[in-house]
Amino acid sequence: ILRFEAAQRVYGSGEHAVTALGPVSLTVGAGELLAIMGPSGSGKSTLLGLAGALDQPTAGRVLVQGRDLAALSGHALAALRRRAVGYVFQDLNLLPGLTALENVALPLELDGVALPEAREVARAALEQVKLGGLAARFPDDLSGGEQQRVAIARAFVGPRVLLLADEPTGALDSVTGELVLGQLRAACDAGRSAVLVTHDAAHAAWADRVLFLRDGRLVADRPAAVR
Amino acid sequence: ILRFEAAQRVYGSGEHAVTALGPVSLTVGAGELLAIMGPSGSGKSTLLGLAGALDQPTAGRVLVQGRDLAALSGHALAALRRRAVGYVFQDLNLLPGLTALENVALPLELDGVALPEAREVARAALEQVKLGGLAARFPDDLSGGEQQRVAIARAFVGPRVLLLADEPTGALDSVTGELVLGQLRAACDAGRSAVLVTHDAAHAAWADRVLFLRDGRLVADRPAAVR
Ligand SMILES: Nc1ncnc2c1ncn2[C@@H]1O[C@H](COP(=O)(O)OP(=O)(O)OP(=O)(O)O)[C@@H](O)[C@H]1O
Ligand SMILES: Nc1ncnc2c1ncn2[C@@H]1O[C@H](COP(=O)(O)OP(=O)(O)OP(=O)(O)O)[C@@H](O)[C@H]1O
Ligand SMILES: [Mg+2]
Ligand SMILES: [Mg+2]
Repeated sequence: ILRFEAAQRVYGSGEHAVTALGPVSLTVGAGELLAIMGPSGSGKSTLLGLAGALDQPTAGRVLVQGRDLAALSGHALAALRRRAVGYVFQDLNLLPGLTALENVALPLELDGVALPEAREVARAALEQVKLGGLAARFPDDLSGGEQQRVAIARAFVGPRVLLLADEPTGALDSVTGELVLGQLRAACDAGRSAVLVTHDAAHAAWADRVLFLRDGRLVADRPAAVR
Repeated sequence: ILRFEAAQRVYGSGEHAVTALGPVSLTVGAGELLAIMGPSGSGKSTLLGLAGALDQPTAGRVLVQGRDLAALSGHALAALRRRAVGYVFQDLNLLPGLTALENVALPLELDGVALPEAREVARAALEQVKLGGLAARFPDDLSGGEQQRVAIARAFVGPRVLLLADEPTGALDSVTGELVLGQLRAACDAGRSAVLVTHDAAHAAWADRVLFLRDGRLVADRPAAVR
């Protein structure tokens, strides 16, 4: 589903160049949950940005569903982001002018799903993260953890094959965090693939494999503990 | 330094009323580090907002340095927020048009500290959270955890008597998180007071006391474990 071939990301140039990531090579298969851990600034969000076609590598290749992202048109990339890849961003990226329900329904509507159906699916996704009663709230009227769970619900809706979650439980208490990880695991057991960035070893333990980054480089790749 | 007397916060009214917090009564003495834990949506950020004069209670009283916040003019409240209380917000609130250094220096400059001195103090604060090399970066060019540490540095500068930290380590790896808690502890040992909202029991263990909230109510109040 996802492959990195010596992918690298460098910001700036010359004496100001910052190598945020790489070169990194990795593979994520169908149904696999891959966790990525590492210190602050080690390249985790950068890696997810490349995987999700939100950014391009400075060198090397990133392939999703076997296709090199650099070879896709802007239109094809947008379609991929809209349909195939779900994101939970580190800074959430909820639209403040939309309610929780509308935020979750939006990707479906953008992809042509009729409004009533999009809203129904969105409502079910909010119920799954225990937010059904808050569907009519705007993001500013929700707690930090409630906002995070809206972002999670939005990432899950639709027939996504790849879920990218950047520290999706940072603002959640441990019970709610385990609820979310259980859902991520269930999604993978049902065939989706996911890459989870986390600082929490207990959450990484839900994964099939854990990669460790430091200063943009892979320093370890090991199976997660057997649950 | 901080006292809540049956303080309550209700959003909306009538059938749409949401009791986010309270009634809550509590006291934080000089040099004390108080941790607050609880599930998502239990009222933690709401409590900090009242403590920091960013919001007003619907009922009850909040006193900082013995003064009822409701009795202070807008000017006096602004001065209190600028000088006496440091915040690390859950959504960080960094100004995107300012560099890390400028963000940290800003409260000092607004309070009349001369620019060179403000910048020197800000630089030292960034060094303390291991960000000295990134002082010239804008927030968008920093990782999530680096941004969080800029927010922490900003909260510490100046002669603040009360530090309010809303999940200040959510985006940090464990080593960096412990660094920050160590500094918060050192600030309290030097006489400041702090209220730390955290989901991490290991971080709460740095506190003198831990309060637990659930559905806006205090359900437990116990000494933290001895370190
Ligand atoms: N502006 C608002 N209008 C209505 N309800 C609100 C508003 N802000 C917060 N709430 C509600 O008040 C309750 C407490 O919110 P608060 O942000 O204090 O929770 P929290 O403990 O900080 O949660 P988290 O751990 O998720 O950050 C929640 O149920 C939330 O939905
Ligand atoms: N736009 C940018 N310009 C320059 N440097 C950047 C930019 N974005 C990120 N960086 C740098 O690249 C490195 C990796 O950033 P990245 O956001 O991937 O880290 P991270 O592992 O997600 O960290 P965190 O755990 O703090 O979120 C960091 O050193 C960061 O300062
Ligand atoms: Mg990151
Ligand atoms: Mg909160």
